[in-house]
Amino acid sequence: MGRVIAVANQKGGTAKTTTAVNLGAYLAMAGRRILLLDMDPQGNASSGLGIDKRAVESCIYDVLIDEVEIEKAITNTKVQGLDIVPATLNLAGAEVEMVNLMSREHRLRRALEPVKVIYDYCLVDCPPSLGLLTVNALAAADSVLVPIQCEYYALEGLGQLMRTIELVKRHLNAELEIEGLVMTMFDARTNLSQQVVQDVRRNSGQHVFEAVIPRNVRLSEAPSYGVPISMYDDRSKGAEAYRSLADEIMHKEGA
Amino acid sequence: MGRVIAVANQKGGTAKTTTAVNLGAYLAMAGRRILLLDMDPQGNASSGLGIDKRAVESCIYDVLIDEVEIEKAITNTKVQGLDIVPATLNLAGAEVEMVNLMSREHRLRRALEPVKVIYDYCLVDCPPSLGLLTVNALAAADSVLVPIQCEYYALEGLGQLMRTIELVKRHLNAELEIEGLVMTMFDARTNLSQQVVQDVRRNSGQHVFEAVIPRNVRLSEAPSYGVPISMYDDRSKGAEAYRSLADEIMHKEGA
Ligand SMILES: Nc1ncnc2c1ncn2[C@@H]1O[C@H](COP(=O)(O)OP(=O)(O)OP(=O)(O)O)[C@@H](O)[C@H]1O
Ligand SMILES: Nc1ncnc2c1ncn2[C@@H]1O[C@H](COP(=O)(O)OP(=O)(O)OP(=O)(O)O)[C@@H](O)[C@H]1O
Ligand SMILES: [Mg+2]
Ligand SMILES: [Mg+2]
Repeated sequence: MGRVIAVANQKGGTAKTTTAVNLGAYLAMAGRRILLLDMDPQGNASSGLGIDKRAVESCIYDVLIDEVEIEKAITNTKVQGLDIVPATLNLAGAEVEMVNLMSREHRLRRALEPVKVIYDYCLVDCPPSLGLLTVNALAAADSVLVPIQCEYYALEGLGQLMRTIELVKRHLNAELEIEGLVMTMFDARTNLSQQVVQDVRRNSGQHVFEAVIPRNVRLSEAPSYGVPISMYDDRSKGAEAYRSLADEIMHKEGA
Repeated sequence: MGRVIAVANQKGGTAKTTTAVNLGAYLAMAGRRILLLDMDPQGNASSGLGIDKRAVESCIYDVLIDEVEIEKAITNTKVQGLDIVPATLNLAGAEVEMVNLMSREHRLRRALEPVKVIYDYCLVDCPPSLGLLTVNALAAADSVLVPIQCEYYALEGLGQLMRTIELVKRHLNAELEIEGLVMTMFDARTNLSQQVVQDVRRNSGQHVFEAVIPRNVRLSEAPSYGVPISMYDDRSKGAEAYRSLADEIMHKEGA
């Protein structure tokens, strides 16, 4: 039965998209059926998986605003077992348009109902804000995966995100749990990275995955070829880290 | 007469805050009077300049929502000539609260009117979205400075940002210009960085500053001490780059 995991952090540039795309790819390579939902108006996850946005017929906007059946918006990707509901430019207007819609926070949850059973995991890539798109993802999710950059500014927003998750848990989705925190862009050469990782492991009070994603240029090159790291450079340090994150997540499920 | 420059890009993590703080510091060191406005609910610019958010009496939220006089919210920083209107946690609720307020897009512009004349530059640090906080900044600004990470995903959002700027120019602020694009986190060791810089210089159709900000760990360490790079490591490559960006901006003004 499909578990919905929201990949969220309102801090910008913490590797939410890089994590959703590459974790999705390695879960699919392990034989799981994965659906990736691109809820970011920039549509980075869609282009990171080689989707041509001009050729997209239905997208996440149509599903959320016009209540188009989600099956119509699901597209294959180059990765066997990994499907996507892509984002296009019109998603930029969705938050304002949803403000006055009926049950505005549960539109994604309702849309996912019919397909949850087909997939083992649904991963939702969130934009860098705590607006209605992210709230929809948290209301639909079983758990939240929080990528945290190994940088000083990244620590600041963590409290705010935890408070928002608590609010969603109280008002919209009592089952919402924290899947865990994953440290990203770790640079072994700097003290800053080590300090941030230690700080988060000691003080966050949350589960922090063993897998730490290193800063690795291959991860930032892969999207320009429209493929995940597993297809671009499967032996890179970035690939190894995301493969072990996938193992940890499957292991945690007792899968 | 104060020029208002919005530092904006809806892509997350492109160094908007790092640029606003360090450019502000070097403009102040050159003798200009600078006001920094922290419009990001994470309040990174405030903490990057050592502001203790618990001790803040009035902040940008009070100015935008309760129409508190901006003079009451202006605080000194450790940098001579650089003042700030800090952000605190309550800013996270501002976008939703502003939706139904009178003249919601012009609240910052109106608030800045009385103090524009005291400062040479007002720099507005924007959050990673195109919501009402960023729209307020664009409506109040004379020009927009766009930090662009030297990464593939960073190129995707550029078109969207330019369209939003055009919309603001047509409906809210006919004088709005583009100050220029500044390339950030350039890593000379990777082809990706060089390709992105070339791509932007050739295809963006906008002014791209000569100064390219290199990836430099000193820039990401400075905020943990609550000081700009000029006070943390003034001889680092990151410091040099922001100093020459400040020179370029002043030169452009014919200052
Ligand atoms: N481990 C890594 N090593 C090197 N580069 C990385 C790594 N992870 C992500 N990147 C790059 O850093 C940038 C930011 O990552 P990404 O876009 O995935 O973050 P995000 O949190 O999704 O950003 P946004 O807040 O805009 O949605 C991208 O250009 C990406 O290619
Ligand atoms: N040139 C640089 N070299 C190294 N690190 C940098 C550089 N510029 C910024 N950083 C670091 O990268 C991270 C992202 O930068 P910053 O927070 O300024 O971006 P932002 O665009 O303001 O992010 P957001 O979208 O969340 O507002 C920060 O941790 C910052 O310290
Ligand atoms: Mg993203
Ligand atoms: Mg910022």
